[in-house]
Amino acid sequence: TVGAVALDMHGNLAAGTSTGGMTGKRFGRIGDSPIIGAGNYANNQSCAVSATGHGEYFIRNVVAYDISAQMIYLGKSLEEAGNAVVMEKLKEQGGDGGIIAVDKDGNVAMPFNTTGMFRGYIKSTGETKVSIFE
Amino acid sequence: GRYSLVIHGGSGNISRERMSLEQEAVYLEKLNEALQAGEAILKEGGSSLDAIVSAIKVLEDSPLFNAGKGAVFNYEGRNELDASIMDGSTLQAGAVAGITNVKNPITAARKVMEQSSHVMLTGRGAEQFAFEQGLEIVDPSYFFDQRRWDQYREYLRNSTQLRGVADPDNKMG
Repeated sequence: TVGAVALDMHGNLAAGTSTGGMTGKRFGRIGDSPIIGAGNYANNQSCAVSATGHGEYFIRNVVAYDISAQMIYLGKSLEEAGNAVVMEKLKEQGGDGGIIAVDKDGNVAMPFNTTGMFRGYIKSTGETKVSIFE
Repeated sequence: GRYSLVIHGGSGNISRERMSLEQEAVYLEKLNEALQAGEAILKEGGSSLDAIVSAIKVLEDSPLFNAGKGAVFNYEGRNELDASIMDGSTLQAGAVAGITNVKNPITAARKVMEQSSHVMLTGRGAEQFAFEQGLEIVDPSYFFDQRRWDQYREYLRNSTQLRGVADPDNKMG
């Protein structure tokens, strides 16, 4: 699975996710990537999120929307909401994976509960980083 | 003039021991290439939608990641691709699932969002829509990658669902 989220100069957020799914999948099995709210979500009021991991857990927990909702309704920061969902809720259920997200102020979050996630970011400040492991 | 772009190429229990420094460098270089592609749009005042599509296409076109070229194989040995996109300013969204012949699935998701009244299209219908929208259609063999094919063969050898019959004792032949 691959994904990207962005905040542009006009203050607009967008999220995209694309995947080949799961090796050996059968019977038309679909994961979270094409499901809005689960593997992909964007709302200018909060954040843009793209997810990767064990899709069934991300669907059941409506992960991408949940992060946005915790920001809007609970006033959490992007980092707090991302960690609450990925590092606590999903981890407790054995839902392996991670998310990337950017909020309306350009803050970035990339929490994951597996041993690695291919990830990177770049900002207008010039700050940039790519990495795989912790 | 503030902008930010974040990308991922998938997560998993990747072990550092099994990845050589050379392999790691190849992955990091492709991630940087995707960031450059997206930033080139943002720094010119372009839209976040254009930026994420540009970055994702770089990753879909690379056999290193499970999307587009280099996607994993399903039980029948075919590539079935899914994608979705969402615009935070309008809350519009588009998605495709189970497609086999659109070169860049993220472009199909965007067409669903912008050129249809639906959110998700699947299978043959989604492929027909993509064709009518003038997207690049490829032979399914375009997505083939030997490394993924070998993983698929390994999966079949190890799968407990041999010949469609569950093998509760996990006997391996």
